[in-house]
Amino acid sequence: MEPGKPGATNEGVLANFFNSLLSKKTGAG
Amino acid sequence: MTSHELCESLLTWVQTFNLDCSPESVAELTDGVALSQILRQIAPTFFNTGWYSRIKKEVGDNWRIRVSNLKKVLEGILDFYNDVLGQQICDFKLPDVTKIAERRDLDELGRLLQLVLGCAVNCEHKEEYINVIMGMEESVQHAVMNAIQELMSKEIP
Repeated sequence: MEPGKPGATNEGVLANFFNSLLSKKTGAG
Repeated sequence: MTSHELCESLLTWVQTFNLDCSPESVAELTDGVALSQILRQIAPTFFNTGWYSRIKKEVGDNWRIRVSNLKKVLEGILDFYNDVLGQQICDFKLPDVTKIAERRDLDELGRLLQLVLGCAVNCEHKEEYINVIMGMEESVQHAVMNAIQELMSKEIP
């Protein structure tokens, strides 16, 4: 991730969040 | 994030579904028909033909039918959370469907869309829906993430 490049940070935050959602256990999964 | 921004972002998400009539505006979501079709795609066993047949498709300008449809959608969502996901949503102000139907209230519609989103990202085939979201524009992903985070903070198993 390049410093001073907010897009990269944003992408990282989004990817982390949605990946954690994918691995989250739910009642259905 | 304003309710207008939330609704617009979630409208973009809604448009990723294959619907009989894809909504072009937030107002078109207020009759409950598109939302019922989304729920049917998310969990066809739970939102089965019997449930779907109770949703009136020809709504027109009749706000009473809109209320009736939206009540069934909301009840279905809450039952799905309880019965299938094994979760209860506490401290989340449930949407007032009458306000959505009567005056297309965006605060209320935003909360209803949030609940539909919650069904999608927790359902059996959630990978399919989450991957679609991850392919969307970054600003939409942010709005979706915020909406899910708020909802998750109110869930108790």
